[in-house]
Amino acid sequence: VQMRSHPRRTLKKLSEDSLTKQPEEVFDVLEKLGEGSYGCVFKAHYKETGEIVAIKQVPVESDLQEIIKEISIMQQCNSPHVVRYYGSYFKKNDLWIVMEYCGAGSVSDIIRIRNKTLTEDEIAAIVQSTLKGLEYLHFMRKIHRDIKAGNILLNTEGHAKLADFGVAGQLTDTMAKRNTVIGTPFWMAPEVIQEIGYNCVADIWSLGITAIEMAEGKPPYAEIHPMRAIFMIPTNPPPTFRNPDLWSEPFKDFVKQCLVKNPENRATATQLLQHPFIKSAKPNAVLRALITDAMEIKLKRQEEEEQREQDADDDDNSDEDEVDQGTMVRAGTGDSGTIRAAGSRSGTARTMIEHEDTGTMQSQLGTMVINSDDEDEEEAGTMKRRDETMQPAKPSFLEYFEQKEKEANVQNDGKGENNADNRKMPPDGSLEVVSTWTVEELRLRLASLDPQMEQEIEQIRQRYQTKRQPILDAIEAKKRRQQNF
Amino acid sequence: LFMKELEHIVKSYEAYRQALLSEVEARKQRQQWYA
Repeated sequence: VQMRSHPRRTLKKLSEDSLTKQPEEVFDVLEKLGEGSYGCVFKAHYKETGEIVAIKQVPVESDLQEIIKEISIMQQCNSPHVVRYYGSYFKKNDLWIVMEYCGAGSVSDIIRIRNKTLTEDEIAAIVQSTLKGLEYLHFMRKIHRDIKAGNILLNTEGHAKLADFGVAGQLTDTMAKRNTVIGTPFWMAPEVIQEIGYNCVADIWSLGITAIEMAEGKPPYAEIHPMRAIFMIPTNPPPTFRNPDLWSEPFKDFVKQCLVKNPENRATATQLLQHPFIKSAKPNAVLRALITDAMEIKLKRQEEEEQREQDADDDDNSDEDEVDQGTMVRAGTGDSGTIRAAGSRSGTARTMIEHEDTGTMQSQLGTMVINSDDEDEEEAGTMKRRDETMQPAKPSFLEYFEQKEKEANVQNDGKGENNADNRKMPPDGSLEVVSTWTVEELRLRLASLDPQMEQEIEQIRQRYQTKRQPILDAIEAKKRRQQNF
Repeated sequence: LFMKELEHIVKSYEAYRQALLSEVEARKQRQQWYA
């Protein structure tokens, strides 16, 4: 793994010539980097300059609305702390979006690959760059709305950059506060959840949660059902570290400043850049070891994978899960503060237990968009859209619900009256009926409660989707324009 | 409106869950008392 120690030549935009050609004439697609929320991301070689870029390939039948919003926001940004956009192509059924390549991947990828949380020095360096990105974005009157470790990318020089603007929003002077519920539940600010209107400092709350995520490997409430967490975030006092003794006072105070429930009293990005924790942050070089380590592990895994593929052509286990369920070590503290998967061996003091179902919930839980704020497209004149048959992407938290529902159905299958459908919640105000049931009946009803709730939630989601679709279709019909970028 | 309905569902289920849990606890205590 080679680290860059000097700034590389920065590509600003693809040349006119490049944009008129077919994308495969312009780029050599090298390898798949991963799967984003709306398609696959590939590493590619830009033939004209020899630079490496990232290309996101999005199927046109998917929900393009978010991806077009992302392009528009990236197009308007010009900051070393925001992932750059170079151009787009339509190729058969895919939209190719060419962006800046960040060789070290996302912060959450790095944590997962190394199975280690970050040290305070590493966190300070990343948060400092992130704050600079947020300061710029907020100055441009834009809100990211989905700040989390998964959306902070690192290049090989250790510069952190904001990415994934799929849910970002633009504030206008007449609309100083938005009221759309958007983001990823565990990272969402209380005012966003409460729909009382929010502004740029909603990103600061998410940054505070992200700092905890980087330190502890997961955000607060990650072990709680996301729908319940949504109601706990506005109700409970601001979350804190699971074990505050492990962290320095400046770091704890920084997180405290981010996690102020009243947005009016919450610090801005500019103010937080002056916080002692950030002011004393070490240069980006502090991230070198972390990045080298992550890239070496990645490379090793790739080589092993290639070797395995060569060795075992008829092996059925070739698509095994990449996510290691093993021990996650708190950085720099030996075996103290170990996060382990439930059921594994570890009796160390200060051990944090990561339950298996928590991991599933977190990994499956994507960004959540509830109210569609279509005014965004009205404001962004450069946005174009062409498909007529698009279906709104189903939020992954609903897939989680459906999966749980399926599991519950399998468990209840063949048990006749034990089926969750036969144990509906009594109508409002008649909870006294519980005293007439047997203990066994009470237990069965408790067990079937979550699947039932999830089923009801899915029903109302579908009902509202049916109501919204004709309105969305009408808006789309108005917006359909040419498809050049 | 969607969020309001959602909140209503979650709150109703929370109340229901609490009622069930309290009843299970009450039965347990009663059992202990009988024992």
